[in-house]
Amino acid sequence: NPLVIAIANQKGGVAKTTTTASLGGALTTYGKEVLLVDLDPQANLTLALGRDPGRVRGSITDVLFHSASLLSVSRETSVPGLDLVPANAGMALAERFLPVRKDYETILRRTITDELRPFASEAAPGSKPAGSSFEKNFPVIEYNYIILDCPPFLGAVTLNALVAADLLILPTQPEFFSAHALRTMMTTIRQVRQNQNPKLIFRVLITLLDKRNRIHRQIHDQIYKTFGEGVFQTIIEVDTKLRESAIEGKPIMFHKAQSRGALQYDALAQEIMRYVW
Amino acid sequence: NPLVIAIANQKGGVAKTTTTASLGGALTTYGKEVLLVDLDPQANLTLALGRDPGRVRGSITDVLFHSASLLSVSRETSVPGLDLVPANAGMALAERFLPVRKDYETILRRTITDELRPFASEAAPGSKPAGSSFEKNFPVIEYNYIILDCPPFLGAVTLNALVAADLLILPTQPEFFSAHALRTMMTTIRQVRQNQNPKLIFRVLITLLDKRNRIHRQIHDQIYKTFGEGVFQTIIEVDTKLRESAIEGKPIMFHKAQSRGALQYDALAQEIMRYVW
Ligand SMILES: Nc1ncnc2c1ncn2[C@@H]1O[C@H](COP(=O)(O)OP(=O)(O)OP(=O)(O)O)[C@@H](O)[C@H]1O
Ligand SMILES: Nc1ncnc2c1ncn2[C@@H]1O[C@H](COP(=O)(O)OP(=O)(O)OP(=O)(O)O)[C@@H](O)[C@H]1O
Ligand SMILES: [Mg+2]
Ligand SMILES: [Mg+2]
Repeated sequence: NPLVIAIANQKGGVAKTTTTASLGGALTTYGKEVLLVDLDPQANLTLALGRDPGRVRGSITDVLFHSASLLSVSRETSVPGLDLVPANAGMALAERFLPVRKDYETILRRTITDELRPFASEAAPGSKPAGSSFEKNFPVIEYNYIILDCPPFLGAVTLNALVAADLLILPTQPEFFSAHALRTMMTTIRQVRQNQNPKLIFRVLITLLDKRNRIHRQIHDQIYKTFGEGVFQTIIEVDTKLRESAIEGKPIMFHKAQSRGALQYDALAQEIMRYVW
Repeated sequence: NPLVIAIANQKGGVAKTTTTASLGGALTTYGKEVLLVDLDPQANLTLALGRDPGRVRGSITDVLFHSASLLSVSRETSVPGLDLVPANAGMALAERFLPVRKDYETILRRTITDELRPFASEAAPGSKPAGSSFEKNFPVIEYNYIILDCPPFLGAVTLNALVAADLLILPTQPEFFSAHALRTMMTTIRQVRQNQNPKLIFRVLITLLDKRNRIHRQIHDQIYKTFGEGVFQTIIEVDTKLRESAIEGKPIMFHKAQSRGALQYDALAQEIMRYVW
């Protein structure tokens, strides 16, 4: 069964997209099959993998609004083992029109379960009889990881991702507004656990750290003191090679494999693979 | 008549809030009366001025949803001449519930016109008879500038700000995703000019520039080449004193007046005051 990872934070510019592309890339170097899903109307993840959001035919909008399957809109990227469900500007309407649908917050989870976790849906009580749906449900590709890149807004789209996820990664820049956003995210996690997804686990990931900066060091220490186990051991420091890789349209390890960014996201991938979620 | 300035960009983390607080502070040092409005559920502008969003009684939500007046929810800050309409987490519901109201995109403009521009509304055809509303409309405080801090999302709230604004400032980090976001913003500006606000003027403001970084210098040059007059002469460089001022709850010139950040935002204020919009 694939592990579903949501990368979310209401705070803007904390490296949600950079983490999704980099972690996805790192996991494929260990032979894992990874599906990345762009849930942001900015479509930065689509850009970061070398695609033009303006020329995308099928996208996540078709999955959320027109019951298209994930597999029908997913595309291969330049990286073997790394597929992408792209986004386009149409996602901006999702915040307004998604909430009118019944059970709108579980659309993504149901799609993933139906398509990519056939065995899980059979185990669930009251599920479809094994015989009839087995052929339809059998996934073409067995993904090990599905990673969801969220917009900087706690609305219907991000809620869908939190309900679908096994693990929530909270990229956090060691700065005042970003650290404050963790408070709101904790409230949201509590609500999602109570209402739709009791098993949701979260981990804070410190990103864009500049070790020379006093405020960064202070807030880094505060976050570890407050969250303890809830923070990844791995820290992502500022590395301009990560900016370059976005322009190149490739995950960092396929742009500069020995850069600090590539090595740190590789360490993150190892930390995630080691842990049994 | 107050000049209404919207500070918006779909891209997250490009210094929208930092620009709102810093520009507002700089304008008061020239004796201007300034009203800042926090339109973001993150309520970072409220935090940046030393207030706790969790303990705010009246907020922008009351104005948008319960026809409260701006003046009834505005509060003085620690800076003379700088008032704030705070936000709180309730703003997160605005994207979902604002669009059901008739003419939802003009709520903010109508509130500002009724309350803070009494003379303008008399000039408009078919407006209320001068006598009856003159007493009610006469503003308590004559603001010179109203500055609107927007969330990193192009929805109903940011649309309200663009419809109400005379000038739109687009803070832009000289990086790939941020530069790409300008394309979307231009489309939105065209639509707003065609539908609701033909006189809307925009200016790009380069923020968080690191002169030592090659990509930053390249993208800075590209933005000037593409937008020419549409970019402010003033550039805001990275300055950690701006991070400190957010923690202190004061605009930068009231935290470290001789810092690079304070001087650059002062230059921006001068550039805005010189220009006749
Ligand atoms: N470790 C890093 N070192 C240097 N630059 C980085 C690093 N991580 C991300 N960046 C850059 O910082 C900017 C913000 O990162 P990114 O766009 O991934 O954040 P985000 O949280 O996805 O933003 P948004 O809230 O707009 O979706 C980008 O220009 C990105 O290239
Ligand atoms: N010139 C600067 N130098 C150093 N740090 C800065 C500068 N401008 C902003 N910052 C810091 O960068 C981060 C992003 O800025 P800010 O929060 O103002 O952006 P924003 O566009 O309002 O973000 P959001 O999209 O989440 O609303 C903040 O931590 C802020 O303190
Ligand atoms: Mg992003
Ligand atoms: Mg902000």
